Amino acid sequence: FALTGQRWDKEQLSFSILDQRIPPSLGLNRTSNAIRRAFGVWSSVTPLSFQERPAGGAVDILLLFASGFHGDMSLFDGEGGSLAHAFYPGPGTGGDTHFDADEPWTLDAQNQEGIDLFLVAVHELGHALGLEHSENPAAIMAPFYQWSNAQNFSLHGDDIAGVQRMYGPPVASDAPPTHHDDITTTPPSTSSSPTHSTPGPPDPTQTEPDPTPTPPLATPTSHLTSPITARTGPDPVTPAVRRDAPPSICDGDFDTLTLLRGEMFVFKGRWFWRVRRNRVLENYPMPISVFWNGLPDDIDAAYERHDGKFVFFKGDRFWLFREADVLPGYPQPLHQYGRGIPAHRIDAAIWWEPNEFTYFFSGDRYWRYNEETRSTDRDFPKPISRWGKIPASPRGAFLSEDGASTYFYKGSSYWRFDNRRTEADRGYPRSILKDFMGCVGAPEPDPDPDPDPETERNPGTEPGRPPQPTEPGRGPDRELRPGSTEDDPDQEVNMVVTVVDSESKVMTLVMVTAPLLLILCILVLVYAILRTLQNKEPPRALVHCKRSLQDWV
Amino acid sequence: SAETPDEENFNPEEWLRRFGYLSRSGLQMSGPLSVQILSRAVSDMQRVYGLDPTGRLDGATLAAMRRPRCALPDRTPEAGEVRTRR
Repeated sequence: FALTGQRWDKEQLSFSILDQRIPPSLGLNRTSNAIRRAFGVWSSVTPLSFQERPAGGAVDILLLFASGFHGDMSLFDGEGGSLAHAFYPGPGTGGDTHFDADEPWTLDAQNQEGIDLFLVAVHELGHALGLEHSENPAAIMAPFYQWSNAQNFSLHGDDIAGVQRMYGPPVASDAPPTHHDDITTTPPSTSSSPTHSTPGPPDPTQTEPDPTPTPPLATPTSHLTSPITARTGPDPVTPAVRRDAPPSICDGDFDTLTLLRGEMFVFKGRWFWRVRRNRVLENYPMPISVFWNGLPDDIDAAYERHDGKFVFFKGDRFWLFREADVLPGYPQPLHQYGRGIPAHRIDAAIWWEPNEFTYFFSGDRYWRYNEETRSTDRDFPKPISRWGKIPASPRGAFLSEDGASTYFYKGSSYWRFDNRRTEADRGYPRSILKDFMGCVGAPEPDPDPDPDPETERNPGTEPGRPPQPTEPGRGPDRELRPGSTEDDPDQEVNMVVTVVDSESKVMTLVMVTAPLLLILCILVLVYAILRTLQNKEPPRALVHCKRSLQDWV
Repeated sequence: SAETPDEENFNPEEWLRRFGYLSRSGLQMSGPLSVQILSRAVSDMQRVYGLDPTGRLDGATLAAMRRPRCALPDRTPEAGEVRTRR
């Protein structure tokens, strides 16, 4: 056996069984009885007792049937794959146990074709009490399903040793244990007849994604089709199947794109691409769930944090991944990511290397976020127009390889911002499909026309306002002049352009003339040395020596 | 098409990743896995499943992989060092 290091710190645990999606072949009563029996198996070898409560209240262990991605970290994959999963002990979702509604559940002890719900429930409740998978293939905590006689079921010694390592033996160990001894049942107050719990015929609308995020462990939802059920699913004409066809990257309209470990990742629906040097890598697009298991479809934004972790945003929730593994406890509400960030949605996020701050974009505003203090800076949000003429709600932001430029993406277009000059580059937007995805023939968007001809001729000048010094490389939010307001962000940008332009001209002049003067000085010096050597006579001592030698010879 | 357990699309490597026998971060790598890494993961899986740990993806091993099972991984993700941006 193996332990997770987590255990319940009390001996009386409550549970409830949700009656949605109960297998119609079993019905609510038989299903509930099987689960109660499974609880009884564990209570018979431990001091634990379990009390059933009506669904809807706060309980320690919630049991439900679901299919596909159902609001937690795991996917169900239809018949024949993953049967169930359970959370380990802990507050919140600890102990909750989910069964895949698509499996051929049975409680017929003689039928070895189906999947016996009782046996699986015993296994999952082992997880709910703190057991990991066992390496003993004969144990009920072995990871795979194996039929055994459910009527005369008894735990393997390995399972008993594991659970008793955590909780000890039962208190009244001298009494012969029975399966139902330690289970008390409070009848559910809500009507839960098998008729109500029996799912109706497949509803094509159920397969459409729900735009509103559901909290973890809310009513199980079957609308998000897993990649596995997508290929093996029973109904090939539902909209979900059409949606499952891999899209073409040249269609654009991505949910978001970001750089992770220096490579571009493009997300759309339930798919993502990896793009390297203007080319999509082989075997892409790939379903998001293959790599980031537990991440939902249609994500809003993603970025690589300064500590190397990946952060994904969707609606008012966020996920934290270490490489491909979600960290425990996620998703969490957006407001828990840090103080002051937009709590309803994030359109784009970027860790901005030049000043080592993180920027969040939402609507027509942006926030500067300090990862150390986990809070946004004061004076934020600010208008997004400080980054140039990028549209509201950009769907991606990323840095160039050398960190000199920031790119913003939306639709099929991208905009470039010069980080050194802290101004938006001209000639944008351009087609991201053409320049980054290698889509030949993608139409080029019209660059934004400059509405002010005066500005076009003399960019950055603003009559009546003197230029102010800037702090290059500190981000566009640093160019706010004292006394200026948030109401005229474009004027702020123009002012920055004026200062940077005049400074750059002086710098260019100095950089051209200084080397020329240096070269001229060197030439003059060389000429002077040559002239001096030509005019100079041999040293007197040498002449004398030469004469004396001649005499001597 | 790596994660489907049906006959046509079954991918043992993805199965090993999914249930913790191979690091999921390995998907970041472009090249194929080394024989040693794959063999070690298969041996690990065979041991848990009560098979002879040969490290070879033989028929019995593939059949075991296709068996219905619990969705929780058998091995927790490695808690090794993660490369940072710089």
